[in-house]
Amino acid sequence: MNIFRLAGDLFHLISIFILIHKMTTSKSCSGISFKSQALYLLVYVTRYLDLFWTFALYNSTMKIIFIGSSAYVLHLMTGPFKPTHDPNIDTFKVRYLIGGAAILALLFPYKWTPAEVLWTFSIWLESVAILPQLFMVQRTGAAETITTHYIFALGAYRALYIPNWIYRYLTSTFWDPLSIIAGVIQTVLYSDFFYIYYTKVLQGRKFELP
Amino acid sequence: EGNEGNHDEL
Repeated sequence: MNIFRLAGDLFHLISIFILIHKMTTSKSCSGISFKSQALYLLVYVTRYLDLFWTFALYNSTMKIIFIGSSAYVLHLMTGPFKPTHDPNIDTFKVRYLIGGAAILALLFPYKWTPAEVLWTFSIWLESVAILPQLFMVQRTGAAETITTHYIFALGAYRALYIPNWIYRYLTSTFWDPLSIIAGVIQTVLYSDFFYIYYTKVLQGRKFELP
Repeated sequence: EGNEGNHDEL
């Protein structure tokens, strides 16, 4: 554990808190992509299968929080707040993301065991799971400020993992190329968003695309 | 050398 990893995980927790806070206070999930949220649940369930055979207090607790909160968000979106979700603007074709992640997982896992292939699948899928959400923001041309805070916190989490990986490599030669490549791709996908978030939202203006 | 399934991150 190092400060970058800890900060990254905290941003991940903050993003989930912001998302649930936004939904429960506004009683609405407008502006949130159901498809991205469904992909995240798929990511957590396929990555954290090792909950059944590995226990570490910090990691296991976080894993349960991520799976549980993700399932809760989907419950809110399909149950109480379903009328506020507009499927007509949530039209990204996720089958290509799932298919691409599945192909990469089958071709290049660390080991060809079901758990390792699913772990690799989750790493690749996470790297692109935000795309339906970013696509939705792009289609509508604007986003509520709280939604932009959510996307920022979620992006900051994986961005902070990059110095964490550098630190771990330098201090213990820990080296996880799959996570690193996918994590860098994930961060790059957020980069446009980060730029607009920085130049607009942080200066008190609304998040609107040029 | 890879991480070889030693997944101690989230």
